[in-house]
Amino acid sequence: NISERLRSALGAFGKRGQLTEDNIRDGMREVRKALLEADVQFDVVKSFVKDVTEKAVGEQVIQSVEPGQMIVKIVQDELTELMGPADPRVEFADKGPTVIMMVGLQGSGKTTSSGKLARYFRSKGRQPLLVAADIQRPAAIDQLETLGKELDIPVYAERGGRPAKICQRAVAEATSRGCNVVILDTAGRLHIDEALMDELNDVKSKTSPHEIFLVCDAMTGQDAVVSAKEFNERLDVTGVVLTKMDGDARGGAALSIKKVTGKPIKFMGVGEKLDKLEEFHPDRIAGRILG
Amino acid sequence: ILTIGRNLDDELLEELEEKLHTSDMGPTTAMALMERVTKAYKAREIKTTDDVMPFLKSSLLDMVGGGDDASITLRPDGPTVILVVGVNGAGKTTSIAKLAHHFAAQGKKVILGAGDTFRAAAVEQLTVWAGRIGCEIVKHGQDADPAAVAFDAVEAAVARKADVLIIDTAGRLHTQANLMAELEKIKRVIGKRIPDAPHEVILVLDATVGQNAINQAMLFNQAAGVTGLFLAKLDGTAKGGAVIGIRNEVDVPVKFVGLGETSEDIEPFDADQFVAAILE
Ligand SMILES: Nc1nc2c(ncn2[C@@H]2O[C@H](COP(=O)(O)OP(=O)(O)OP(=O)(O)O)[C@@H](O)[C@H]2O)c(=O)[nH]1
Ligand SMILES: Nc1nc2c(ncn2[C@@H]2O[C@H](COP(=O)(O)OP(=O)(O)OP(=O)(O)O)[C@@H](O)[C@H]2O)c(=O)[nH]1
Ligand SMILES: [Mg+2]
Ligand SMILES: [Mg+2]
Repeated sequence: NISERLRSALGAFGKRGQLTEDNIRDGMREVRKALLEADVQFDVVKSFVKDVTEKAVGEQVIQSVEPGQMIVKIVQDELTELMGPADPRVEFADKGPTVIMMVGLQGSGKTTSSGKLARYFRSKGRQPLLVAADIQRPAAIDQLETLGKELDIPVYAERGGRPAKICQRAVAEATSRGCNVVILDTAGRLHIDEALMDELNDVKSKTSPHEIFLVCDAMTGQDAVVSAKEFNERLDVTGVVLTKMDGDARGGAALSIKKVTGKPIKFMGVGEKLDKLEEFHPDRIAGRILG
Repeated sequence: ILTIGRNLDDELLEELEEKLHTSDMGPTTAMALMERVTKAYKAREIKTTDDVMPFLKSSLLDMVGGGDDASITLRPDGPTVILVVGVNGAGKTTSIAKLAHHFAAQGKKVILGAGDTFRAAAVEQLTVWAGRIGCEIVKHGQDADPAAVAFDAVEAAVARKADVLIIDTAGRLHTQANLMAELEKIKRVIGKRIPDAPHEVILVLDATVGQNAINQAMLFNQAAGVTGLFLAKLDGTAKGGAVIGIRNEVDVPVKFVGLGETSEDIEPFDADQFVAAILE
């Protein structure tokens, strides 16, 4: 892990209670490699290392600590600050249903996360409605209806029609169905697919979502920045859900996405079952990214 | 940008370094390549991109090149059994539809095995694909034993004289020991009915995956003996360079790439095209 690597890179020569420019430069080389191995995007790593190097140079030195350990602490604090603060709040509407739109690349975990969020909101005393806005993928509606049945949460579905209209009608009917949180599960799509990205804007303009969650796979590599940036520029997302955090991916994509969009990571998926949703904790993922 | 005779300078080297890293080939490989280029540049052995591109191209081709097991060869006798595995959401079920279409278009009789008995509507999803491609599907009910489905599918493939049997499995993380054990069991059970089956074990990878792909390949290989990679979603902006890192650890060729969401969006792996896309 990073502490051991820093110790072997600096430890033998580093005197306790001292952080020299050489220590910092050598230490940052190890940190850079660790972050790249953790899938943090190349340019994000570059600017991060630059910022932390400046911080380390100006740092107060602690007498009893090895330089390697000092660097780890500075890096971890900086990562935590960049990823945070923990902010799982959802903007609920003062009147009428709260609309939450789920978007992202294919297979990132939108449908499963929609079910998880529905369960989460119900546990907070709300009445959710799941909306099957993916009319493209084979058996996508069946998938969401199965989750709804499992949770005993209603699912709005129309077999045929355009996603934006389906979502509009679902929101219009929510209150009469006794629901006050509407979760729109959209089809996965590429950020470079003009027509499908326009479709998302159409859904947004017809439903005025209170939250737009970008659902991202924690094992995504360098491309995380490219897709997240495009989704955000097109839709101005309000939060990120990071899925499959129960694996052993270091999750560097989280840092890249946060840095490039500035939007908070609100929730994490930590398993396939519908109770496997957690509020995001920046300090925990900071340690994991660093390794 | 890099391929026209541009003079090498610090700025271009930085551009090159970013290109290599952002392909997902991993920092170790990217740094090793950059070190050799920078050394030759500083020693004035190379001056323009024309000097450096052939070197990069051949280095990358060596790392990822196909060789002669870079496709699926059908057995002359009895069904060729293909087991498809991979982490959640990678693209397994859709890639199976593509493989089925690929072989059906060659006039082969294809049968599908609905081995994902866990995820919501997984069997329904594969059933829709079977209907669209016009091939039979063997399935049990929700939460059935996947090994039992696999066994029945092999029996059916033999009885109905199918040329190809493709078995779907539930997405699973390589870190879930019990699910990797389940995969071993599925493979064993298949082998009970046809001694050297499955003849192919295809690991589906999402082209957007980062360095975690290496752990995925190692652990899936350990559990099931992977014979080929299917790189899905290469129609996005990700380069899929993680397969380079994989090849350094596990000697498994990329056999196919997925370029979209229909059953026709499949192509045999083209190493030249793959490397060119990384370097362009
Ligand atoms: N282990 C694990 N698996 C997850 C998690 N979230 C989702 N999955 C699995 O990931 C796979 C894809 O999830 P879906 O919800 O179908 O993804 P999607 O984004 O709706 O996919 P498309 O609609 O095709 O774009 C499924 O097998 C899910 O069970 C998670 O947090 N952990
Ligand atoms: N653009 C694009 N999308 C793809 C490709 N392959 C699969 N997909 C999409 O990725 C999503 C997930 O595909 P699935 O086939 O359900 O993935 P899976 O691995 O079977 O998922 P689980 O069974 O839940 O683990 C679907 O929306 C597919 O349409 C591809 O090559 N290109
Ligand atoms: Mg979905
Ligand atoms: Mg599947």
